[in-house]
Amino acid sequence: QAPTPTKWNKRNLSWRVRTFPRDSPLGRDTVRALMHYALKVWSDITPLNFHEVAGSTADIQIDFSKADHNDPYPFDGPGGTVAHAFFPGDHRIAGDTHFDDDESWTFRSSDAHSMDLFAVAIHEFGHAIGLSHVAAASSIMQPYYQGPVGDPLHYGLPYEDRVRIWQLYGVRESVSPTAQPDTPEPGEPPLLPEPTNNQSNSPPRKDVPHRCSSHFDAVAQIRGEAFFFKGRYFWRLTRDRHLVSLQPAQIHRFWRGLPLHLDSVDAVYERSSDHRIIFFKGDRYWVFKDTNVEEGYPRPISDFGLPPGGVDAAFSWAHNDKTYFFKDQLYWRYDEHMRRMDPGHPAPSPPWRGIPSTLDDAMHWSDGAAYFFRGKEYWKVLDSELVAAPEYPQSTARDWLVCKDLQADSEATGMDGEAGAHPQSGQHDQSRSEDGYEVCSCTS
Amino acid sequence: APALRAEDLSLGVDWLSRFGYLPPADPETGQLQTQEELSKAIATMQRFGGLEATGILDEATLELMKTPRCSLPDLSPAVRARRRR
Repeated sequence: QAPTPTKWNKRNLSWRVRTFPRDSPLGRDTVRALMHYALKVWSDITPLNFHEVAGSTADIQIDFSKADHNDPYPFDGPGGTVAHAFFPGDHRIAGDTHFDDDESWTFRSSDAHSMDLFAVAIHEFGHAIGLSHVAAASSIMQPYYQGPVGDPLHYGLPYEDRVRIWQLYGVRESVSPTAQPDTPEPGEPPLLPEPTNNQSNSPPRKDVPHRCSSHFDAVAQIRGEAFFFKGRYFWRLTRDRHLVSLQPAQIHRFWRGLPLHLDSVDAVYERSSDHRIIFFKGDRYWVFKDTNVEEGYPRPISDFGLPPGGVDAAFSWAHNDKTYFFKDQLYWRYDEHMRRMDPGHPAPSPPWRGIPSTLDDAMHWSDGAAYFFRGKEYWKVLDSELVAAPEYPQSTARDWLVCKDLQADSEATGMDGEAGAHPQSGQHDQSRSEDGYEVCSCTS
Repeated sequence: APALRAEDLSLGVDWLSRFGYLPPADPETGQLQTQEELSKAIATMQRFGGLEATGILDEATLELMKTPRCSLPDLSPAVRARRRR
């Protein structure tokens, strides 16, 4: 057995798919989803946290390359070597993971000659966080490709792999190393399933909101993606409006630097002038560069010329490159370049007609339209128009958060379950049906 | 055992070097390895791959060498040196 390689000293690792497979039936979103779940296999049981980023400084850069691609491990066409990853360290390529673009990368394929991307990705990410090859046949770190490993949401690492990664990073809080003392059987429940309503070995997350019955504290377009914030959590949608996960992510684990006691945010927007991301809560605001807070924050919102009392909504309108703040029935128009409020503000009613007089939040979207959110509904104002489109308001849960009307209705009245698929009144273990739905979502 | 074909031996030596079972080929002597060293490397590879450790480059071993796999070596130079000591 090779000696234990280096490990990451930090616990928050960023990742990014830099290049995608060229001739693969797998779409980009599917590739990203499979990478997400392959990393999650490791982060579920260790204190490591993985965050997808858009920039070029990701710790784990993922590429699909052919033949010689400027590292010591050239690929060799179909078969042979299929992927590799670099161990942790300070060097530039540490953590980087390369897949042979000449392989037939698939997911859930019945073709015996295809290469299951999820299975290979788990193995390679094991290297990327410090594991070397082992001889144990049941280990995911065995060097030979042994076929698909099953559903990403129900995959549990073999015991020897769990022990080896725990030796490097320790056990994630909420995971009991003795909970599964032996090699899991195929089909065994995932090691760290999402908490169910009535049984879980992880700490209860009673404050986790449900996306289908929530109205949101804040909504923002950040780096082209949509973020829906509620309490201490947020949901994220890709540029093509695919929900990254049905389960919300914790704000503090992604947006690093917000105070841990912060239990919600009031408004969020991406500043057009420098693409910093601004979070508002009460009389204070924070400025983020990517996912890290900048030094010197929080600052008082009076920096913007806003009065005490906070804001309900904030968004940057691409049409005139101005930032709008809303509080109760007043709004302000802010010039980011001049760094001052435009004269005549606050004003009693915003320039858009047909939207509610008070807002939860608003955002500009890549279709050119502005979207205004209030309660469980949203209004769309087409590019450069000043009146909400006639068919609005519509359901935010249905149109953005992958919910069905029936589900939203049933859950609002306390019924559990993914009602659109399997309405079962009184069923408490909702994660099963929801997980099943989630797989469909991420591979579509 | 049936006589090994030259290309199989070549493939085997190349494979064993690539994945850490044999030291990289000496640029001055090419890929010459002693029979004992080669046999030990094959046995280690067989053990690692779940085969019977015969030290002989047989069909099963060649088949395993053709199995799709990760590019990273199974043994690092440090481990190999320790084993030799």
